[in-house]
Amino acid sequence: FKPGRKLDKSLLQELEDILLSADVGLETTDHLIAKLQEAGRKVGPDADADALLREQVVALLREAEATPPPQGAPHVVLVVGVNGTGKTTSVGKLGKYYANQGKSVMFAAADTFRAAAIEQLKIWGERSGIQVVAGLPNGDSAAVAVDALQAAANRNTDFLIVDTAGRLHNKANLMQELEKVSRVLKKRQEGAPHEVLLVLDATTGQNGLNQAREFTRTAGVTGLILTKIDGTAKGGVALAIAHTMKLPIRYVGYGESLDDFDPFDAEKFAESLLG
Amino acid sequence: DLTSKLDRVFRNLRGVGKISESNIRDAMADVRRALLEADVNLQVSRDFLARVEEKALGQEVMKSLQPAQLFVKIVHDELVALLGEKEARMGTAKKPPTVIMVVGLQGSGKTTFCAKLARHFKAKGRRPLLIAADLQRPAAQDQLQVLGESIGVNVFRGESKNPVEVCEAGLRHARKISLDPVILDTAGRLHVDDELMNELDRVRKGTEPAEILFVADGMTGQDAVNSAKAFFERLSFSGVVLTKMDGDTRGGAALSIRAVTDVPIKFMSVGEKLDQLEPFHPDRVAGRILG
Ligand SMILES: Nc1nc2c(ncn2[C@@H]2O[C@H](COP(=O)(O)OP(=O)(O)OP(=O)(O)O)[C@@H](O)[C@H]2O)c(=O)[nH]1
Ligand SMILES: Nc1nc2c(ncn2[C@@H]2O[C@H](COP(=O)(O)OP(=O)(O)OP(=O)(O)O)[C@@H](O)[C@H]2O)c(=O)[nH]1
Ligand SMILES: [Mg+2]
Ligand SMILES: [Mg+2]
Repeated sequence: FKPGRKLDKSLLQELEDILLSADVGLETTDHLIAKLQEAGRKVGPDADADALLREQVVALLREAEATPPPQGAPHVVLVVGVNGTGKTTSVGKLGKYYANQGKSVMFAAADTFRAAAIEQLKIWGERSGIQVVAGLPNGDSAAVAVDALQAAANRNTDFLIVDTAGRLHNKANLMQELEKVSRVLKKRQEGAPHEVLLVLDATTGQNGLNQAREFTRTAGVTGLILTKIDGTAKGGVALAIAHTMKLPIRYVGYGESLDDFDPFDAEKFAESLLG
Repeated sequence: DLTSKLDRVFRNLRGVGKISESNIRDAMADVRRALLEADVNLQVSRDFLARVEEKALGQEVMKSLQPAQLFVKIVHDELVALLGEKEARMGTAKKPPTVIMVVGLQGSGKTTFCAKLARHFKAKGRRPLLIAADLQRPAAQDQLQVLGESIGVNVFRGESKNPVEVCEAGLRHARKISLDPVILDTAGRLHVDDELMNELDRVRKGTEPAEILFVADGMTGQDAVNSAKAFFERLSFSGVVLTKMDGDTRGGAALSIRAVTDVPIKFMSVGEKLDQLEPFHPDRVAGRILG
């Protein structure tokens, strides 16, 4: 795409196509195009359309930013989302990210359902020297979470990251199970879980909005982890979620290794979305 | 839903006189909106709408007493025709065992599907072998082994650190003890990872599969065409599996993938349990896409 182009009807169409092809969706695309036209009118005939649109995207993301929650002791991060999005891998990466900052971390293997889920998280724990609290397969997920919280509190651990089973948001019983995990954590420690991160796969289409809505309704999502951004998918639905729900993107996963993980950068995201 | 939206489009002019081309255009805009909301790829939607417009303008919609219903029928029928035949057949090897290679992006549901497919064959009296060829994801082989044990199907875990060699060794093992079909669970990978795409090519050359299935997440958005096209160009896969269709995704990826590869969708995975596997029903998916 060529920077510095004039804002005319054909360019507007082209930019609309770019946004829709990036999974931004109709509503947020219409909003951004309207904002772009408004900005273009203010700037005048020499407006650099591409730069203006990037600014609109960044502005939208800034509106969704929130001050991070106050540090809990331990600080409990609950990781949730639909099946296969990269939760367990992201738990491993987030743990390493905190450990790199000199913090003490513990993992709770609260996915007691899926085959070899506990083994998978234990391997990530081994790789970063992070202890994993686990129960038995098919045990009660909430019990594992609260046992881990007890252990973390006893050891004055800085961060407890709770990995949960993937679940589709239209499954009432599974969402109830998640609500119970959150509720028992809160009962055990006021303020917990301090963060609830919804892990969203960048290849996800408009269904991502449903996911964000339902997981927020059930578990009080505080932010997103956007994964698999190293593929060709742009993750535009995360922008739609930022716009319609004011949920911030907290981290980005861009690979299958422990270090393929960064705090979210709005400028970078806008550039790759429109590039 | 779409029918009631279109009802409104056409109802407004029923008393006024005959339906004009501009009314059809309004109806088309509603269909376009429905397709995009359903995650059908933008270009695929455009091509589809062009075909529908041609049919709608050439047909009796303009003279019909129930234009909305007829228009929706045209859209629905065109969608069903494009989504393809019901129950497409699986390939079989001339000389057993039949090898079925399962591929796709990370987290799409391949390992779970391999076990479902094994269960499906076992129920038909076959003796399948699952090969744990994902050597990269932590505990992937354990995952397949646990699933295999739950349905009494053998899972082959190789000695080699090379997935190609594991598949070849597993195939020799299947021949030795007459297991058939052989289902290869491969590691998830990005279509833009050349090294890993080359690895799949070597797996294919080493095992000569009668069937290569591309497993795609039913909630995939616009990017569905990119991964499907790239995997197809490399492997010429012969079937598509859509997973997590027990969710509330509209499933537009089904149309996108079919449109750019022309490969039949053979199965739909509709749950985490191993018995939750269905053959593909184009009429059901068409209704879902249209909302
Ligand atoms: N390319 C890429 N792959 C990723 C990324 N994050 C996770 N993955 C891969 O995605 C697949 C699924 O990851 P998991 O961590 O098991 O996902 P999950 O959400 O815990 O899955 P369930 O617990 O089964 O719901 C694995 O193959 C990961 O290696 C990422 O940022 N980029
Ligand atoms: N609800 C639902 N979940 C599914 C379905 N198919 C698979 N899953 C779940 O999706 C997640 C990912 O499935 P896997 O089989 O591990 O996916 P994969 O493609 O092998 O993942 P990688 O090997 O990491 O690429 C797991 O939690 C599965 O239980 C389905 O049809 N419906
Ligand atoms: Mg997991
Ligand atoms: Mg797998």
